Amino acid sequence: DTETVPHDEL
Amino acid sequence: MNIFRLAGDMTHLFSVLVLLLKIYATKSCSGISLKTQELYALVFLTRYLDLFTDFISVYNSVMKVVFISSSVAIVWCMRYHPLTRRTYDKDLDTFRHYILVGVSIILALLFHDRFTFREVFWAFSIYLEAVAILPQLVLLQRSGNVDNLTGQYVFFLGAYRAFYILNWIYRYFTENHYSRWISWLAGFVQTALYADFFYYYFVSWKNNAKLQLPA
Repeated sequence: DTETVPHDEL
Repeated sequence: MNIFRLAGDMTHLFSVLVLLLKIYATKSCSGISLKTQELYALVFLTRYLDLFTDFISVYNSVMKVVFISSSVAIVWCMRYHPLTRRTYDKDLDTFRHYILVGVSIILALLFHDRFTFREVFWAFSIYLEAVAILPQLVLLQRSGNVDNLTGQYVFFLGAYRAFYILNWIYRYFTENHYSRWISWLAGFVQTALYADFFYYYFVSWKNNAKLQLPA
């Protein structure tokens, strides 16, 4: 699901 | 990484460099809001908590270190450096920015992706960044004449998030189930807050006149 995506943006 | 996000990061980096140049070249931080700088330092410190835990890429880690160290250095300069601290418009920079911090904390506790330490702090940093420019915009309106470097600093700081909006649109259409509505909403508010500044900045550029914000 989308929530486990790490924050890859600054 | 896509061209919009790279353009956004480079524009953001450029705005920091312009601010450092302004302070270093003019040996003055007049026209700069210490409160906005403090809010930005808080934004980076709470957003990049994963600096030592999640490694995304060298670029990502280097940029995080650059943003954290430059924002902390500018706050230190404006608060404690014997020369520059005297040029700070203390009596004009009166925005009650702790209210912005309080509202962002409440929003982060209410609206976040997951109720974890990292995610609540991340959402806090996103909400806070959306409003962090307010003390600076108020100061510009009060201080009347805006020197070129300060105007360019604010312009590029506003432009970077506009590039990020293009990046989010691009990612929405190219990556399946990419949804970051917290970033999208906050990013839209953040960019909208610059709207009138962008207008007066464009007018001053078109007429080749000094940037004047109406009081």
